[in-house]
Amino acid sequence: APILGANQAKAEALRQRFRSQGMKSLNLISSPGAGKTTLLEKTIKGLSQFKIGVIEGDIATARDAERIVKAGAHAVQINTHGACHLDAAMVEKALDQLDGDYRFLFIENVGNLVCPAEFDLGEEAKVAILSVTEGADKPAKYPLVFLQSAVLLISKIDLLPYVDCDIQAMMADALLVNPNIEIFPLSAKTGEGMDAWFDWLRR
Amino acid sequence: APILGANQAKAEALRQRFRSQGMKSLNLISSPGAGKTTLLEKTIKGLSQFKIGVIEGDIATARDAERIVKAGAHAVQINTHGACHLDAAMVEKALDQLDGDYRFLFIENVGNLVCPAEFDLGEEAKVAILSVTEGADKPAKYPLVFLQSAVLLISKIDLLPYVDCDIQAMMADALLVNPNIEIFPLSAKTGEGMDAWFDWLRR
Ligand SMILES: Nc1nc2c(ncn2[C@@H]2O[C@H](COP(=O)(O)OP(=O)(O)OP(=O)(O)O)[C@@H](O)[C@H]2O)c(=O)[nH]1
Ligand SMILES: Nc1nc2c(ncn2[C@@H]2O[C@H](COP(=O)(O)OP(=O)(O)OP(=O)(O)O)[C@@H](O)[C@H]2O)c(=O)[nH]1
Ligand SMILES: [Mg+2]
Ligand SMILES: [Mg+2]
Repeated sequence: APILGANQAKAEALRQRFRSQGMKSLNLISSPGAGKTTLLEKTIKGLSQFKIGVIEGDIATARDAERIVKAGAHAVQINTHGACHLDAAMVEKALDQLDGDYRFLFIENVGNLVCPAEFDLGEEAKVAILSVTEGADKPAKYPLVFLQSAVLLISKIDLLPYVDCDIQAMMADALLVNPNIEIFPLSAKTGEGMDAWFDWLRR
Repeated sequence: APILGANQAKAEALRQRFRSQGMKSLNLISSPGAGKTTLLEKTIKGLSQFKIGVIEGDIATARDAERIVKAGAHAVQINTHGACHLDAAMVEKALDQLDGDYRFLFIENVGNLVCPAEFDLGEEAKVAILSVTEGADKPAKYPLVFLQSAVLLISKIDLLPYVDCDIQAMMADALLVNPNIEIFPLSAKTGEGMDAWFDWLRR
C-alpha cells in the first residue's frame, strides 16, 4: 500500500535522527487503559538521572501529556482527531516542540492493540503492554503487535489475586507468536518488577 | 470515503433484514478484554428462554465462538486476518452460517475502542463496554464510540475496591459526550447489575 511506503521512508529518516542524537526511542503500544501513562510516570521517577522526552498520542484531550509533565519529563501531545494510530509524519511534526538531547524518547501510541503495530515511527523497538485484567488469550488473538515487539510488559500484576488470568498461558502464547520477545511482569502501582524493566532500558 | 458508502448500503439492507425477522441486533464494542464474551456467556444463561445467535469478530482464533457455543447459543466466528473492525460485508457472509429466527443477534466486534465505531453493521444499536480497570478517562479520550452507542456497560465493577477508578467521573464524561447514553454498571462475574441489562434487552 502506498501509505505504508511513504510512512516507511519517513520512519527510516527518524531512526537515523534518533540514533545520531544518541536517543533510545521506544514505541509503547497497548489496549486503552493497559497502563502506558502510569508506567511512564513511574519510569520517569525511577530514571530521574536521565533526560526523558515523551510524545503522547491520543484521539482527544491532553490529559496524558499533562500527567507526564507533572511527573518531571518533557512531553508533547498529539491529537489524532479520530485516526486510530500514530504515524511517522505526526511524530516528525511533534519533534519540533521537543529538545533533541534526550537519553530516552518514549512514544506513547494511541490505545489500540491492532493498527499501531503496522506503522513504524522510527523507534528502536516496540514495547507491547498487556494488563492481566485483559485476559491471557490476547497474544493469540491479537498476534501482530506481539510479533513486532522486542519486549512485552505484563502490567497490573498486583491485580492477579482478583482476576482469572493464567499468566503462564499468557507468556507461553506470547512466546509462540514471538520466541524472541523479552517478558517483564510488573506493577507500576506497587513497584514490583519495575527494576528489571529499568535494567532493560539502561542496557 | 467510498468505503463507508458501500458499507452503509449493505448495513441498511441488513437492518431491514433483521427487523423483518424480528431480531434485535446489537453491536458490542470495547477495548480488548473489557469483558464482551464473558458478558455474552452470562447473558445467554440469563435469557435462556430466548433463541440467541452470536457473530464473533476477531483478528485470529475461534476461542470466543467456542465459549459462546459452550454457553448454549449459536455462534459463527469471523477472522479478519488483520482488519481492526468488522464491516457489513463480513456480517452478511456470516449470516449464511446461522439460522434466521433469533430473538437476539449479538455481534461481538473486534476488541478496539476506535475503528469499529465508524462501521455500521445493520445493528439496531451499538453497546459500548468499558471496564473499570481501563480508567475513568476513556469516554473523554475515545469519544466516538460513546457518542455512537445507545448503551454503556461499565464492566468488572467487582474490581472497584482494587483500582483507582472514579466511576462517577467516568459516567459524567460519558454523558458529556452523549447525553442520551443509558449507563449500566455491572459485573458479569458476580452478577451485580446484570438484571438491569437484561431488562433493557427485553424492552
Ligand atoms: N492496580 C493497578 N492499576 C493500574 C496500574 N497501572 C495503571 N493502572 C490503572 O489503570 C488505569 C489506566 O491507566 P493509564 O496509565 O491511564 O493507561 P493508558 O494505557 O495510558 O491509557 P490510554 O492512554 O488511555 O490508552 C488507571 O486507572 C490506572 O490507575 C497498576 O500497576 N496496577
Ligand atoms: N473480575 C472480573 N473479571 C472479568 C469480568 N468480566 C470479564 N472478566 C475477565 O476479563 C478478561 C477478558 O474477558 P473477555 O470476556 O474474554 O473479554 P473480551 O472483551 O471478550 O475480549 P476480546 O474478545 O479478546 O476483546 C478475562 O480474564 C475475564 O475473566 C468481571 O465482571 N469481573
Ligand atoms: Mg495513556
Ligand atoms: Mg471476546
